[in-house]
Amino acid sequence: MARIFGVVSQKGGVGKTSLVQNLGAELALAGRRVLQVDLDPQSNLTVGWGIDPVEERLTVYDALENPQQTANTIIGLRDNLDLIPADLDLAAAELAYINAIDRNHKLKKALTPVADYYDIIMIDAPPSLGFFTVNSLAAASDILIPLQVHPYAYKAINQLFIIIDQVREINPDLNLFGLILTMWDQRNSLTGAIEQEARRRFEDLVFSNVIPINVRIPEATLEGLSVGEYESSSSGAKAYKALAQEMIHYGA
Amino acid sequence: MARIFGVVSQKGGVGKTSLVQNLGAELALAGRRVLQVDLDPQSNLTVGWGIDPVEERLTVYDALENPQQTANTIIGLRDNLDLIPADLDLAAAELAYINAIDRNHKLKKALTPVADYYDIIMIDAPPSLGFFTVNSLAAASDILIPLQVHPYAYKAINQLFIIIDQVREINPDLNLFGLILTMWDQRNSLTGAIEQEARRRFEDLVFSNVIPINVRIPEATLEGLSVGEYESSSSGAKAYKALAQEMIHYGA
Ligand SMILES: Nc1ncnc2c1ncn2[C@@H]1O[C@H](COP(=O)(O)OP(=O)(O)OP(=O)(O)O)[C@@H](O)[C@H]1O
Ligand SMILES: Nc1ncnc2c1ncn2[C@@H]1O[C@H](COP(=O)(O)OP(=O)(O)OP(=O)(O)O)[C@@H](O)[C@H]1O
Ligand SMILES: [Mg+2]
Ligand SMILES: [Mg+2]
Repeated sequence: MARIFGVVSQKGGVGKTSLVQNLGAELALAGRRVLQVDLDPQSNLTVGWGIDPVEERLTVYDALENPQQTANTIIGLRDNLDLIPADLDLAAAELAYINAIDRNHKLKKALTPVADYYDIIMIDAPPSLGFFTVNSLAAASDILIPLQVHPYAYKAINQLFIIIDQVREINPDLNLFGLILTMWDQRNSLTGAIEQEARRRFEDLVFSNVIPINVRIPEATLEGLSVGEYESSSSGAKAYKALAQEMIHYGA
Repeated sequence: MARIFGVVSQKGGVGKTSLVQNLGAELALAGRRVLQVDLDPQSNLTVGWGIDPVEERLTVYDALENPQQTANTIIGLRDNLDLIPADLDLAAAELAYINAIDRNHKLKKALTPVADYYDIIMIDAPPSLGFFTVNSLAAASDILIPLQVHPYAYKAINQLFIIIDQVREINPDLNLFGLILTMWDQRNSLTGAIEQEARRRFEDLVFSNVIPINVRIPEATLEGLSVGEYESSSSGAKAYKALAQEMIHYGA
C-alpha cells in the first residue's frame, strides 16, 4: 500500500508544486514507484512536466467523478514516475460536490484502485484550506509542509495545524511527516531567524536539508523537466536529491 | 469618488499583499487619501501592518454583512492611510453568500458608504479566482496585476484575463490599469526573458518601474511597517516610491 503524502500550505508561492515535482522525481530515481497527483486547477504541476492542460485528456476530475477511471487518467512520465494531470475544469469540483455526503473523500476513493501499484503518492494542492486541501489531507497517510522562510508563511502554520486536527476526525492516522524549509537564502538574516524559530518550535519535524533559492528551479519548469534533469549540479537539484535521501532514511 | 484598485492574481506568492501595503503607503505619502482593504482570510495585509487579526474587532466581514457598519471597521494607520482589516472568520463568507442574489456585489455595497472619503482604495485578495477576487473586481474601477517574473505566474495571466472579461458583464467599466513586474532579479536570465515577453505582449500596460527582489520587504512586515518606513534607502522602498509616482503620472 502506497504511502500518500499531502503537500500543503495555504500560503501562496511557498514551493508546494516544486516540492512535489522535484522531490517526487528524486524518489523515483532512488527506486520508489511514485505517483504525483495535480489537485490544483491552476495545473502548475501538469505544466511543470511540459504537459499542456488545454489538450483534451482525462484528468484528476474524471478520477474524482469515477474512481474506475483513475487508471486511465495516469500519464507515465519517467521510469517509476507517473502523473494524474489536472486542468482548469477542476475548479468546478469544489461546488459540484458541495452537497455530496462523501465530499471530503472523493480523492481517497479515486486513489484506492491504483494505490497498490505505488510506493509513494504525492498530492499537490492549491494555496487554500478549502475542498482540495481537505481532500488531499483526507486521502493522505502523511503530510509534508513546505515552509518558506518568510514571516507570512511561518504565521500560516498555526491555522494549518488547526485544519489538520479537524481532518484527523475523518482520517485519524494522518501523520505529520515533516516541514521542509524552502527558498532558503543564506545571504539574508530573515532566513536565519525563521529557520531558528522553526527548528526551536518544531524540532526534528523540520528536515535537516533545506531547499535554497535557485533560479534553475523555475527555469526547469519552462522545459518540462525536473530541476535534477535540467541541471543536476545546481544547488536546487542537489537539495532535492539530499532531501529524498533524508525522506528515505525516515521511512519513505 | 475614489478610484478603486483590485490587486489580483490567482498565482500564489507573487507580491499582491506587498503591493497593496507598500504602494498604498507611498500613494498616501504623496498626498492621496488611501484606504486599504484586506479581503483575504489569511489576513496578511492586516498582519503586515502589525495588527493582530485574533483580537476582537470589526472586520471587512462585518462590512460585507452590513454596509452601514463599514465606517466602524476602518482603522487609521497613518496620515491619509486607513485599513479595513480581515480575520480568519472571513473564510466563511464564501459559503455564507452562496445563494445571495447580490453575492458578487457584497464588497461594492460595503465600500459605497465610505468611498467618497478617499482618493484611492486598494483591495488585497487571496490567490484564487473565487468569491473574494470576483468581489474585488466587481467593486473595482481599475485592476492592478502583480506579475512575478516566473513561468507559472506568467502563464496564469490568460486565465485571469478570462475572469476579468466575465466580471465585465456586471462591471462594464472595469479598466486594466496595468501590470507590475515583481521579484525582479537582474542576476538571473529568467527575469529578462519573462520581462521581455511581458512587455512585448502587454506593451505599455506594463509599468516601467519594477519591484526588485529585496529582503527588506518581508523583513518590514515583521515590524508592522511599510518597507519605506522600515528602510527608505532599500531597493524595495525606492521601487514602490517610484511606482507610486508612475501611477500618479497615469492618473491615480
Ligand atoms: N527554491 C526555489 N528557488 C527559486 N524559485 C523557486 C524555488 N522554489 C520554487 N520556486 C519558484 O517560485 C514560484 C513558486 O513556487 P511554487 O509554484 O512551487 O509554489 P506553490 O506553493 O506551489 O505556489 P501556489 O501557492 O501558487 O500553488 C515558482 O515559479 C517556482 O518555480
Ligand atoms: N520584491 C520582493 N522581494 C522579496 N520578497 C518579497 C517581495 N515581494 C514580496 N515578498 C515576500 O514574498 C512573500 C510573498 O509576497 P506576498 O505575500 O506579498 O504575495 P501574495 O501574492 O500576496 O501571496 P498570497 O498569494 O499568499 O496572498 C512574502 O513573504 C513577502 O514579504
Ligand atoms: Mg502550486
Ligand atoms: Mg497575499
